[in-house]
Amino acid sequence: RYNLFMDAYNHISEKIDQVYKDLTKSANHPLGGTAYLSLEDNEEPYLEGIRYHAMPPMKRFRDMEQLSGGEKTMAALALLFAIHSYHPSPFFVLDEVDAALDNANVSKIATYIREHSNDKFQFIVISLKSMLYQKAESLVGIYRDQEINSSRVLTLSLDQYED
Amino acid sequence: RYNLFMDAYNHISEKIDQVYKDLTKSANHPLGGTAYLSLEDNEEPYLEGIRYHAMPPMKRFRDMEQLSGGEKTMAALALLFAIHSYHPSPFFVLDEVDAALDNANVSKIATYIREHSNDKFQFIVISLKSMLYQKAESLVGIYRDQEINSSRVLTLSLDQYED
Amino acid sequence: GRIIRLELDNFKSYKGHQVIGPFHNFSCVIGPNGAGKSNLMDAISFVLGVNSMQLRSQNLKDFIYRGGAMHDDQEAEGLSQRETRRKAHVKIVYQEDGGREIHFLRSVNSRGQSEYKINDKVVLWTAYNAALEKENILIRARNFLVFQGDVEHVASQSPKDLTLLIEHIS
Amino acid sequence: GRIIRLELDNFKSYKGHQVIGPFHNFSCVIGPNGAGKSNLMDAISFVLGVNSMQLRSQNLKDFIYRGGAMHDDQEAEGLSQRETRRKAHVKIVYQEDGGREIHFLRSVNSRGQSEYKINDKVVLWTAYNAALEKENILIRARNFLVFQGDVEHVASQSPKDLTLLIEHIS
Ligand SMILES: Nc1ncnc2c1ncn2[C@@H]1O[C@H](COP(=O)(O)OP(=O)(O)OP(=O)(O)O)[C@@H](O)[C@H]1O
Ligand SMILES: Nc1ncnc2c1ncn2[C@@H]1O[C@H](COP(=O)(O)OP(=O)(O)OP(=O)(O)O)[C@@H](O)[C@H]1O
Ligand SMILES: [Mg+2]
Ligand SMILES: [Mg+2]
Repeated sequence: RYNLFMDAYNHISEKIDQVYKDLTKSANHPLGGTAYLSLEDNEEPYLEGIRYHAMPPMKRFRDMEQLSGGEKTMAALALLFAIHSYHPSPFFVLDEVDAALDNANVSKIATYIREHSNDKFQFIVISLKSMLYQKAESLVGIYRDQEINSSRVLTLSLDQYED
Repeated sequence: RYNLFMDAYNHISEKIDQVYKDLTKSANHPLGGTAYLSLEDNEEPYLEGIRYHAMPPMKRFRDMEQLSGGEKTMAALALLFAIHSYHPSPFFVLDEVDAALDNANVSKIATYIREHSNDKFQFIVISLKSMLYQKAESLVGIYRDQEINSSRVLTLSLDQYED
Repeated sequence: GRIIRLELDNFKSYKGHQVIGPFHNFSCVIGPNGAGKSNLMDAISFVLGVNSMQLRSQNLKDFIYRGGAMHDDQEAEGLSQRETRRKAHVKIVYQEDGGREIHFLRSVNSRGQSEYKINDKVVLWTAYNAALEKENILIRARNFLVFQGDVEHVASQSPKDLTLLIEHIS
Repeated sequence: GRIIRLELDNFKSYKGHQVIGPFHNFSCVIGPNGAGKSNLMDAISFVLGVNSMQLRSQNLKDFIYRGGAMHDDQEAEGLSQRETRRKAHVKIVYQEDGGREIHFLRSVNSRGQSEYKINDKVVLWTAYNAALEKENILIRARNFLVFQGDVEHVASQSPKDLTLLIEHIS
C-alpha cells in the first residue's frame, strides 16, 4: 500500500511544478509560478493529509485561501492535469471550469488542452467562452427545442476551417 | 416580531414574481418565468423555513436543485433584488455574479441594473464580461503594478461616449 | 481509447433517442443556459456507473425524461406516452486503442433500478466496472470528471481529500 | 445616499495611499485575475464593519499590505518600511441624500485591533453602526453584498437561512 501510494504521489509531485508553470507563464513572466506538494506524515502518508501549494508568478508565499478566484482555478487545473498524468484515463470531461478566468487565462487553458489532447487523451469541455471553444476541433452545440420540450444537438467540425 | 417579519415577507413575496419575470422575459418568452415564496409555518414563520420556488419559462415545476447553473443564478439574483426592494440599502456590491451566465442572460442583468440604478440606489459590480461592463456609467479598472508589487486603479467614465 | 459517440434515450432533458457525436480529441460542448450541456455530462457519469450521490439527483428515476408543463401531470398524458417514458438509457460507443469498438450501456427504469450491458449483453456491475478499469476508467477516483462549480474546490480541498484521491488512483 | 469614493491605505494588495472613484449610479470594477478587484469588495466590507468571519481572512491583520517576495521576510526589509506598514485603513466618503458628506473610517493595527472614526473623530462601534443603520446600511443582514462564488448558493440556501435573512432586514 505504501509503495503504490508513494508511486502515485512521487509521480504527481514531480509533475505539478511543470504543469503549473506551463499554465502560468506569459510574456511578462516567462518563468511562470511555483507549485508543489508536501506530505504531512512521512511514515504512513495515506493516513494523513497531502498539502498543495501554488504561488502565482511574482506573488509571495501565501496559503491557497488568499489566492483570487482565477488564480485558484488555474492552480486547481494544474493539479488536476498533474494527477491525470498518472495512469491517465482515456478522456477528461470538464464542465465550465473557466467560469472565473479572464481572457488571458482562458486562452492558456485552451492552448494547454489543444497541445495535450491526442488519440490517447481526449478532452470534452463544456464552456460558455468563445475564447476557449474556438480552439476546439469540433463543437457539440446543445439547444432547447421549445416545441417538443427537449434538448437537441447539432455537431460542427472546426478543423475544416483551420488555416 | 410577527408583524415586522410578515411586513418584510409580504413585501418580498409580492415583488419576487415581477422581478423574476423582468429577468426572464425574452422575444421567445414575452411573459417570462414564475417565482414565489411559501411559508412552512404560518403561526410563527420566523421560526421555520421560507421556501423559494423559481420556474424558468416553459420549464415544468421542478425543485431548485434541478435548475441549470445559469438558471439558478438568474433565480438567485431575482430573489436578491426583490429582498433589496424592502428597506433598500443605498448601494449594492456584486462580485462576479455573472460567472455562470450566457450572453443573453448577462445582457438582461446589465439592462436590469442600468434601469434600476439611480441616485438613491447605486450598483458597484465586479465583472469579467464586456457584455455587462459596457453598459456601466463608469469603469474602475484595477491592474497589478509588478514593479511596486501593488494593485493600482484607473477610472474611466463611459457616459461621455454615450450615443 | 476514446469516446466516439453517445446515444441517449429519454435521459433527463433529452426526449426520445438522440445520437451525440462524433467526439474528437478536443471537443467543446456549447449552448445557452438551461439547454442541456451539464445533462450531457450527467449522461456520461451515469453510464460509467458514477454513484448517484455525486449526481444532481439523488433518485435515479429523476433521470428519466419528463415532458408536460406541470408536476405529476402524467395522468393527463396518454397511457402510451407513459409507457414509452418509464425507462431511460445511455450508451457510450467507445473505441479501444487497437480500434475495436465497445458499447457500454446503462438503463434505469421507473423503479430506479439499473441494468448494465456490454455490447448488448446484460452483465453484472462487477464485470462492467472491470471492463472500464481495464481502460483506465477508474470510477471510484472520478478524477477525470470535473462537475460544474467544482473546480475551485479542488484547490482548496482539505489535505485528507487529496490523499483519498491519490489513493484511489494508485 | 451613495458612495462617492474609497480611500485605501495599505489595505491588502493596495500599497500606500490610494483613492478609488468617483463611483456613479452604475459602476463596474474590471481587470485581470489577481489584480485586486475582490480585495476592493473586501475593503468595502471591512470599513462597514463586516465580521471578519465572513471575509477571506480570519485574521484582521492579514489585511495589512505585505510586500516582499518571501513569507515573513520582513526582518529583511528596512525598519522604516516595517513602521509604515504595521497598520492599514479604509475610508468611505459617503454622500447622504441631502448632499452632506460623511467619512467612515476603520483602521486595523498589527495586533489586529480596529478603530472606528466618523469624520475624523474616534467613535465606538455602536455609534458607528448606528450611523450606518440610519442610512439603511444593515451590516448584520449583509444583503447588499454578494461575494465571489456566493450567488448560486442564494437560490439553493436552506429555508432557515432565508428566514434569517428576512428577519435581519425587518
Ligand atoms: N428528467 C428531466 N426531464 C426533463 N427535463 C429535465 C430533466 N432533468 C433536468 N431537466 C432540465 O434540464 C435543464 C438543465 O439542463 P442543464 O443543467 O444541462 O443546462 P446547461 O446547459 O448545463 O446550462 P448552464 O449553462 O446554465 O449550466 C433544466 O432546465 C431542467 O428543467
Ligand atoms: N495583505 C496582502 N498584501 C499583499 N497582497 C495581498 C494581500 N492580501 C491579498 N493579496 C493579494 O491579492 C491577490 C488577490 O486579489 P483579488 O482576490 O482581489 O483578485 P481579483 O481581481 O478579484 O481576481 P479574480 O478575477 O481572479 O477574482 C492575491 O494574489 C493576493 O496575493
Ligand atoms: Mg451547466
Ligand atoms: Mg475576485
